[in-house]
Amino acid sequence: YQTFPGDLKWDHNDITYRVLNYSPDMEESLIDDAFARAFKVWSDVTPLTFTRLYDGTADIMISFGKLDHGDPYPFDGTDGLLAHAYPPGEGIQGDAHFDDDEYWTLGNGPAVKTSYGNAEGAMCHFPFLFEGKSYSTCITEGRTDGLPWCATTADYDKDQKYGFCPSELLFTFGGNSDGAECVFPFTFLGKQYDSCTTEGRTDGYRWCATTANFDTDKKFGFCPNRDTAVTGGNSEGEPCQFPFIFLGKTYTSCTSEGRSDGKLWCATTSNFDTDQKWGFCPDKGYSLFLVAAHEFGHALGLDHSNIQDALMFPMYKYVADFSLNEDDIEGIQYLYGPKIPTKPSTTSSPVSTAKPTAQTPKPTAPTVPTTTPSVDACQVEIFDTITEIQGELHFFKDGLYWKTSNGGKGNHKGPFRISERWPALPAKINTAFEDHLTKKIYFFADTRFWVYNGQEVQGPRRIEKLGLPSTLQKVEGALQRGKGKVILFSGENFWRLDVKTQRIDKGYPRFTDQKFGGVPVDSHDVFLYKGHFYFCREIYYWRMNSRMQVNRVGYVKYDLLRC
Amino acid sequence: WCHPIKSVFVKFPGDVIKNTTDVELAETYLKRFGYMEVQEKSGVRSLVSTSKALKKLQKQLGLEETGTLDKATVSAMKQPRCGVPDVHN
Repeated sequence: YQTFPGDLKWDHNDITYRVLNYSPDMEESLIDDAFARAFKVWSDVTPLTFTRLYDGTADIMISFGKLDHGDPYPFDGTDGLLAHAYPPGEGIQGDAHFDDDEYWTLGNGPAVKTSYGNAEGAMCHFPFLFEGKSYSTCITEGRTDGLPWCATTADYDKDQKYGFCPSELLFTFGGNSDGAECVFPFTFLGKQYDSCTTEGRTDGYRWCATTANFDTDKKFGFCPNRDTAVTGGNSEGEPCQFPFIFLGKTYTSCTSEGRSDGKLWCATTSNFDTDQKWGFCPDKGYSLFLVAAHEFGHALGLDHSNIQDALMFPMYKYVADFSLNEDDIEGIQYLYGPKIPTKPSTTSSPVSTAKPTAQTPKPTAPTVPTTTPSVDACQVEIFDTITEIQGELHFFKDGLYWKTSNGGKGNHKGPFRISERWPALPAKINTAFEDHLTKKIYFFADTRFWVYNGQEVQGPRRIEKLGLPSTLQKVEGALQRGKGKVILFSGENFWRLDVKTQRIDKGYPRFTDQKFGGVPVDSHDVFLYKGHFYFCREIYYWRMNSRMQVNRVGYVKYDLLRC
Repeated sequence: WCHPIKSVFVKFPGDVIKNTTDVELAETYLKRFGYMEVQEKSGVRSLVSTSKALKKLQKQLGLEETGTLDKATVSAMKQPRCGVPDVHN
């Protein structure tokens, strides 16, 4: 292994990262997951922890770009250079860039995650049978609305499991339309478009308007690539058009005809001879997980290795069942030391301060309790509190809680008993939040609070210990603001808590409507979720983005719980 | 098997045809990834011969250290890879 000159490394172990933008090749949650797994490769063998930030400056800023993407080292189109990263330090140091002229997958061809349908966001299963015919791509057969779909098992005729494939008819990403789908036709600079376009952009990304008129409404989003989208050629991102005519002959699948390099290509209109529009067919692509794990090695201070099986070897090689090579482990532990074994987590642990009571059951992972009370979350009018824990929204009510699944895209699960997962807590919780840096979970009930670190608990303690006034009856909401700061709401006021010192900062309280204009000042719950602030009152929520603009009002039950 | 052996080759519009010679490819590659310059201890940079640079590359990539632009080395240069230079000057 090698390190950079001067053994460049981070001077802290709790590393933060932020994903600045996405590639149209894979659905956002797949990209998030690939990056999270790539960081876990290194946290598994060192004391390092990796926490994702949704705004502000993180140690490792991750982005996709093409050709000249703003630093002195331009990419080079398809193949060749795949990505690069900078050694630890300030500014661009520590950042990782990925070449979006590459076809990003999980290394084995199109990685298509479905949405809606009845497969709860499962991946497409290629090939699959539909009405006795085998398909290896998303299809529109059987539908009149033109939405591409796929089966999530090998045989749709038998299993009837399906979901919709990413397409601009279903959603967009980025832009300023919160994921709304494209509207066709739309008007741009006076011209009508009935499909995604790169017009008006220099970076080659396809986009569309999410209203009928971009010139007046200025609402847009980027188009996800379909699984049959081509790369390179002169129609990047457009789907293959089957059948198409080439030299007078009809083709119903990709072909290498006409090329000396044997690469498979297709036309993106029905007639290549007249329209001359084409691109390369999707192949296995490059595993974003493997390339990211390599680049994050650089971002942590490792240089290239000359061991061909090492992750830090400079050439790309797809490996199905990946594991770190000894050379990589020696290198990263030379910089940061080995992973510190975690203490066994039993309540009898000497550091736990919770008073074990006869009823305290042995802490176990939450499972659906066998005697589940028949309370349906969709019948609950107002929840005691709502908060995101380990990526899933949790809805608390009278000793029970429900949680979303699949990062909020699947159906909610539960109810579970609070006492089974957090035995020290009372039935009624006013607010709760998970500290992004330490992963500790804070629970507030009336004038008391508890801090759970895994299964270890501290508390109850009085909220005055944090520096809140003794007259305060309860904390009604919490917003994590990064850099170890959390905003606590009560009544028409809010305070800023420094989680590290566990004290309220000077200069508080302040009035909620001074900083959070446009939301109810008497919200009974406030929480952060996927980078947005949610203010709840009765059955409604007001959603505010990081620029303090209310950009949605909706129903807790339908939008968050997905009833 | 009934496919015609002799195919027609077409020029595709917008096709990024990389018709660089192997020598040009090698020169660009060795320069881009830091093999052509060496920084002396005194901090002075000096150029090294292509043969020496090729040997260094071949050692890094686990290839036979011939110092010549042999087939295996050209093939390796055409493989997809990380953009971080191998040698930091």
